[in-house]
Amino acid sequence: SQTLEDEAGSLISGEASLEAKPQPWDQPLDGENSPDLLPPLLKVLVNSHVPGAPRLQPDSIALRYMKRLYKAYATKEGIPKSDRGHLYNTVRLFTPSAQHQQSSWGQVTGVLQSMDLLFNLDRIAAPEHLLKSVLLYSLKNSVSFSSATKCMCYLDVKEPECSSSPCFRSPQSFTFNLQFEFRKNHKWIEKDVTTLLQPLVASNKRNIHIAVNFTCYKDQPNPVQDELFDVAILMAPSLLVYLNDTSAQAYHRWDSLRYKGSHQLLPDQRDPMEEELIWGRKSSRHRR
Amino acid sequence: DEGIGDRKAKSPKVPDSNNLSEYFKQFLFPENECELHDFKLSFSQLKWDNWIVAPRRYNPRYCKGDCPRLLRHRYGSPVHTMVQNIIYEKLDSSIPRPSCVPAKYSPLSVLTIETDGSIAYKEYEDMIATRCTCR
Repeated sequence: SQTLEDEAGSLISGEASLEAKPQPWDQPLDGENSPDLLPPLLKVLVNSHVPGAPRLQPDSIALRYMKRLYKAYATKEGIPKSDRGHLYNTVRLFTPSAQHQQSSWGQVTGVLQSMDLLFNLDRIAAPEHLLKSVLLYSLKNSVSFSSATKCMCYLDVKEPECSSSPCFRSPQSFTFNLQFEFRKNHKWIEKDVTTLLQPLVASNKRNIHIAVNFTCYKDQPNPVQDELFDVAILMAPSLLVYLNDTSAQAYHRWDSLRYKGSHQLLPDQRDPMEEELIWGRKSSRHRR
Repeated sequence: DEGIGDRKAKSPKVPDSNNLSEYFKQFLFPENECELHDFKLSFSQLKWDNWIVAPRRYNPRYCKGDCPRLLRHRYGSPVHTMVQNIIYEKLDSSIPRPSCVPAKYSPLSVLTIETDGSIAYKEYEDMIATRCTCR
């Protein structure tokens, strides 16, 4: 691998005898807008000349969730399972970079908890289009609820206050409330926040501030469980985003489905151009 | 064959029927014919296991072997490949013979830890060779 890396290095520094035209790797590798032409694995070969980029350690609970997702989506050899009908080929999990939380405990209403979360979504590359996003709450294994516990949750999603001179736009904030239930032996609770995040990610906002307030109450108050319950929901949620990477080196399930014969595709999944072509041909036949 | 010299001396030594396919193979296909081979690597060998969490082992496979002279029916090779073979054999042996290369690939799902500590599940195209051809 040493010679391989040397070769990759010489390619990058342009020592090797290449044609005059600029090579894809001449682009700035880490620039935000640099076309991601090099498969990430090759990029590692190139970057391995510089001491390996330091890597922050991921949250262990989040890593456990993603390993579970990997097992659901791919075989042991790493081949994507073909029985999945959705179109995303990328799933990213972000843990909040900053969070402030406080909770109060009301005998009658159960727990009132508020959290201020800041997510940095810089890793979402330009060719990655957002299809779905959820807030992911994880519950400690030890907690199990005798009865269904209901929560009312108020989310406030805003762009962080702009640090530069007077803001050109007042920070957008969306408030909506969610009703969800903690059920027995549930380890994860997912709440869909796609409608909130879509406009921000589409307009290239990558720092998202989410203020979460929720009140949970139970059918019958049971002091013994309260402290358990209190601990259970103190976990700050992670943000899960499902994306369709439109770049060349990403796997497009859609293409492979199409190659298998467009007749198998659902009508609405067919390419509109193709649809028109088919209908066009039929109508001309009728006319004849 | 009636009356044409000594039957034994003339007719080629034909093997008994059970290894007939072996007999013909020597004419039609080279010993180490172009085919798919495994190469199982673990990302720890490349010191990438600090950022690639899954899969544990990755088998990209590769194509190796000689391309037989009669390519058409076996590899779906274009006619150009046979032309190149004839050029190599009859006209100019400095022209390379057809090469054994991958013709089809399958994708690979990778679970990685990004530099900011976020976790990404991604599916990459063309990461495992699944069929070879001669070109």
